Amino acid sequence: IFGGRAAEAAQVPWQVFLRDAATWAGGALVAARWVLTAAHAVDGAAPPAAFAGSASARSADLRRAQALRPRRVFLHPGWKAGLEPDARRDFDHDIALLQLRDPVEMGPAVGPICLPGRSEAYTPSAGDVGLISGWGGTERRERALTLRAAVVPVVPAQRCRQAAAQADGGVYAFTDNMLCAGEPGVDSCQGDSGGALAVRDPQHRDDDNPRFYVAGLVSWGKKCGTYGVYTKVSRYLDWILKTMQENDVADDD
Amino acid sequence: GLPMYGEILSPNYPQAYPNEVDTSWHIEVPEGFGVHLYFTHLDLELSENCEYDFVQILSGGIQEGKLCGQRPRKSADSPIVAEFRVPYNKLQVTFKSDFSNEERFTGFAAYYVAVDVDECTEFLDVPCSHFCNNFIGGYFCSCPPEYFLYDDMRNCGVNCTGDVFTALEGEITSPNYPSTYPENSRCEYRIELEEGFQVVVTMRREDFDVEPADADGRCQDNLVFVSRKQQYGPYCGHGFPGPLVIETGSNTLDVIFQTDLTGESKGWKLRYHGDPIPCPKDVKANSIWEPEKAKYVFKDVVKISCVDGFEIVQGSVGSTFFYSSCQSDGRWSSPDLVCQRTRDCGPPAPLEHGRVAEPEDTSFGAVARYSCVEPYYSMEPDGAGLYRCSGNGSWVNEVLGAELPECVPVCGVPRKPWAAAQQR
Repeated sequence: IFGGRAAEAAQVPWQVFLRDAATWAGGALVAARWVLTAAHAVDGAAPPAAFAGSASARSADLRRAQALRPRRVFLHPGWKAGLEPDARRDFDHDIALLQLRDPVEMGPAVGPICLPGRSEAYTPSAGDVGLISGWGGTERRERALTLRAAVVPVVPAQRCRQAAAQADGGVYAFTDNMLCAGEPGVDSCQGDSGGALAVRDPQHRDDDNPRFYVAGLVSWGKKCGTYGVYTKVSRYLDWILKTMQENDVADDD
Repeated sequence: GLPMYGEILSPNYPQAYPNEVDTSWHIEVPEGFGVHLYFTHLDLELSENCEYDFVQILSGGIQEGKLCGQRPRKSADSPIVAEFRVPYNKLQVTFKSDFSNEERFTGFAAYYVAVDVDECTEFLDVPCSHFCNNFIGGYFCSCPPEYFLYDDMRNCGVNCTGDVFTALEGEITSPNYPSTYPENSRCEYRIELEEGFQVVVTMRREDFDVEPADADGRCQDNLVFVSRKQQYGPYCGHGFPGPLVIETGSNTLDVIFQTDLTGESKGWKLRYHGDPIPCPKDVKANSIWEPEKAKYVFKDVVKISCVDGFEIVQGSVGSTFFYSSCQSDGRWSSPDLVCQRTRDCGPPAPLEHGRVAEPEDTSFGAVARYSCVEPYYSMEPDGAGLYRCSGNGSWVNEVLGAELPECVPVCGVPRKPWAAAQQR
């Protein structure tokens, strides 16, 4: 996270840390057995280890966190899987669901983020702000060991198209399934992938206890600290609900 | 084969009897006869109380006589010097002499014959209850008109047994009432009504006159009622001593009147009628009887329903009502069935990510409240946490029925606010 500061788990209780040899990413807990993340973060041979309720990414601290046993990864059918990460230029449909073997025990540091509603109000537009968080790169480090978070504004898609074009001659595709957010110096970065762009629920009026929904997922960007591209979750609500409904199992196999 | 007569002579008679004689003769004649024993000659040593030599006559262990010395003839025209008559058919004669007789004594000669006994007069015990008739070698009893001789051939009574009364009402009297009842009789009457009716006996005090109790309080003549359930009496005396109305609770009643040999009383008269046998109005707790009546009698049927929360358990099956009928014996069918609390709902099932305030009492009407682990979980549907123990033994919610609510994670609400997350 660029332009952010240290966060506590209770401030972003939906934040899930995905970690294995090839993965250092985030995810958003959306139900007791389901974690929403970026497809490119879990597009590997096996689901990565997952942790909830810890602001620290240190191994010693993770041992005290709630370990989530992945059961299965559901990549969005539109996601072009299996490409070499360095060669990928198409991040369309960068969304996946990680199914857990056991339900997550909710508490002060662990809790799901809401899914977006069906109305247009749940597709953020320029001027809205969102909270991003993760253990990705910062201005000073390639990876953060303590969770960091920042507030980013949603900006017109053109900003990201321009940024992409300037960086790589327009080979990156920016689609309607993506959100553009950030501002100079405030952005997500490598290692934050899959984490939520959390936006206040426009239909929840309790200012003392604001409610957040997952508007976007950290997806890609060319240069950290400019603008970042986020998967527009509202476009995938049906797929998310259908996948969870069809595959929800109560018993551990 | 028993002799009707015989002779008894002392040893060596008519020569002198020896010293130290001890001889006995056992005389036995046929039953129904007595023995006439007479001596025609007697010549024994004389001693005070016949201590030395004597002839002794015993009957049934009792000494009839003891003779010694010489006896003269009792009259000129008879050879008899001594004689004995016993009304029994057995007699023992014993002769004894001591060790020294200084003179010569010739002993005795005696004869016996079987003689008829008048059993009707010669014994202290009266052999017949009414008339006694003697004949040679025996006797027989006979009875007045309308009496008959019992199998013991000694006692007479009247034949007053066997009447069965089946009409729903009627009157019964002792024989000859209001004239004196016969002695030495046993009269057994039976009142036998249709099932479901009980015999009710009504007696007026003045209609009862039976020989009063003896000094020991025993009613020698007495009237007894015996139903299937209990016995009433024995009653005796002037004026009926029992309850004037007896509800027997039974459709049959035996009326037994017994008299002894003595007494002259006029007897008794009773009335009876049949009354439908009532069943007790025994409404048990937590039940409702339909129809409700002041009195239930034979063939009445009631529906017994349990109030809410109670049930009747028959085997492993529970129901909320049953039918019971008043039976002919005055008892309800299925008397053991009672309304008991419905089976306990038991502890409420646990709720994942929730709690339940478990009541101490988990029977019908008890309340269990579920809640979710707040603020991390909320209940769905909202506010569906109240469950009541229902009559069928399960916890029931007004909305969900027997299903449990769900505790679902509360989404999107951080427990600590992100202060920076304010729209600028």
